[in-house]
Amino acid sequence: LFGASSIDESFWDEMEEILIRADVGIHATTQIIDKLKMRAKERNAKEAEEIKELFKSEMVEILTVENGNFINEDSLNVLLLVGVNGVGKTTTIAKMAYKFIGSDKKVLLAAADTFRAAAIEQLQEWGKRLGADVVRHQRGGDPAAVVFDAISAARARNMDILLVDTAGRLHTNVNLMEELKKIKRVVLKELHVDSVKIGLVVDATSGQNAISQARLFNDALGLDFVVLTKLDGTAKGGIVVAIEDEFKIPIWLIGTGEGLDDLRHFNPQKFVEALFG
Amino acid sequence: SLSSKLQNIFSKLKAYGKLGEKQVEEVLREIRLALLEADVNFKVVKDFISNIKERAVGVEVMESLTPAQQVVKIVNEELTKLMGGVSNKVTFASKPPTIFMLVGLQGSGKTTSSAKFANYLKNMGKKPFLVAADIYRPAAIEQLESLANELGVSIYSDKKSGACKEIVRAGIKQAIREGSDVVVVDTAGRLHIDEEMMKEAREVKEATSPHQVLLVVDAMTGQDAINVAESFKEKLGFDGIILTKLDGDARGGAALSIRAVTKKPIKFISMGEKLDSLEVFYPDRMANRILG
Ligand SMILES: Nc1nc2c(ncn2[C@@H]2O[C@H](COP(=O)(O)OP(=O)(O)OP(=O)(O)O)[C@@H](O)[C@H]2O)c(=O)[nH]1
Ligand SMILES: Nc1nc2c(ncn2[C@@H]2O[C@H](COP(=O)(O)OP(=O)(O)OP(=O)(O)O)[C@@H](O)[C@H]2O)c(=O)[nH]1
Ligand SMILES: [Mg+2]
Ligand SMILES: [Mg+2]
Repeated sequence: LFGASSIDESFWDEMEEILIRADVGIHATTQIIDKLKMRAKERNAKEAEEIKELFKSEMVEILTVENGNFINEDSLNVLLLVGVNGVGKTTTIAKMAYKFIGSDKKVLLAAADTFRAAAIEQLQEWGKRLGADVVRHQRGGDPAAVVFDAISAARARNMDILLVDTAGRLHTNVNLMEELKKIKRVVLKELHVDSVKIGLVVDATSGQNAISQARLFNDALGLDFVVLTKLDGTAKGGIVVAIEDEFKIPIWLIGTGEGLDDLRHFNPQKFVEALFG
Repeated sequence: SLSSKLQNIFSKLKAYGKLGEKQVEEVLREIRLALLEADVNFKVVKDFISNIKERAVGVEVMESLTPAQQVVKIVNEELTKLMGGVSNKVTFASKPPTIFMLVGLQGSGKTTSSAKFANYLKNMGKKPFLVAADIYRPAAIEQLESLANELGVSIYSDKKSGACKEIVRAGIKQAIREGSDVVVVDTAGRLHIDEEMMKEAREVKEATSPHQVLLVVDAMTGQDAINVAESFKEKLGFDGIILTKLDGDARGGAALSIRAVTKKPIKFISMGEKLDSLEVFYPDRMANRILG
């Protein structure tokens, strides 16, 4: 791919193709390329390999967002996972629980998807495998009530972390977004904002629509982190570059499979290498 | 919208009468942008634009009094052609039961679509039967059982079985025994690059000889859509597509990419989580949505 060592129009076309095919999107790609063209000029760069490295470091920079601790050591932490349908929220909750239990944290799960068929049963099955309790109500119940009870239970049992699973919903569904805002209000009535973190789960196979998802979920709730799932497929997940560029929400974790163990910390360097790989 | 964008370009360029190559380039850039924003595959866009260019610098536009309208018309025609004719007619096997097998990536909407499709068939006057062949995902069987119960549709499941082939064979036997004429098989989500799981899918297909294999695809899928569709076509083979989650604001360009590359028809679209939200696919409506 970088056999031609001269920087001509076909080189930039090649770079554009790599980025677009990775789902970085035409807009973010154009911005990155314009910036790189200037940088290449400033440095009087002549070698394709050199510019390629500049591309990578530019993208690593975009993907490196300052993020404080997501977990406080000395108080109850509530982590709420949200996102559109089918992206991997429930499975990610299970994986996060596995990770925290592995570091000797006391973890409680809240089945706040009271809508979808067998959503509660799905989380209960994971709870069983993890040895973690699941707070649940009837299907069709008020998700905010489930969360309220879960917080009481977490306090009573001196839990370190409460993980809240929510129903999948399209960011364009106003009523469902209001339901999430209500859940957030209920949580913030009980806990200090520093103890509450809201994460958006994004599917690596998604295209430009994930930007709209990030925008509307962020507008409604304020997002503290992103989890990028299904990176074990062939999709590159480049959409996070566009999301990061615009919203600066840190990417905390990535999903690399369907098992409890398939969760890793997001590493911008590795991610960018894989994108160009 | 793209039509108003194109109108804008033409009015700025005062392109009345003759249409210069420069104006065409500008228009093509706008169209390319719209299609890429809509998640149409990079290569499909490239080929599509060169086709449009060929027609746009042709006589019909050059001689046209309203070049913008002409170009938009060409784009719409080419898009609709690419999306395929209205091929929504559900066909059935000559000898019942007709078997449909739903496959696709994790979370694309297979289980929900299986239930919706059963409901659709029921409303058509058929006697559908569901088979829960996802033995991996926690509570997958319970999910389909719950939906079947809601619809009053018969279902076969076996929580103890570790063999999909056996489940579907037993399910079809049960369906025949009950006099069902259509069987809808829900399968586990799988990656096209997971050789074990693709092999299992082939085994289930061989064991059931489905009348149709339907690939369920999430409308928000990006550039990877082609990899997935080509892989499923090559390793398993499928006959049609169900495109889900079109009730959101995803433009759905994956539909165009998959159609362009596999030539397979989109049979249905899913417009929501309710069990009556499966709709027949209209290519011209989809073309308009993709253009934005
Ligand atoms: N290959 C792969 N599959 C995943 C990953 N994360 C989740 N899945 C699968 O994706 C499917 C959907 O996962 P869920 O956890 O049910 O997704 P969800 O967001 O909770 O779905 P809804 O609650 O219905 O909106 C399941 O089959 C999971 O096993 C991942 O990182 N890689
Ligand atoms: N908004 C919306 N949600 C949908 C649509 N179709 C399915 N869903 C939702 O998408 C999520 C995933 O659907 P499932 O049917 O569980 O997907 P699946 O392909 O069977 O998932 P796996 O078995 O894990 O691979 C659920 O929350 C569904 O309710 C749709 O057309 N619109
Ligand atoms: Mg879930
Ligand atoms: Mg399923």
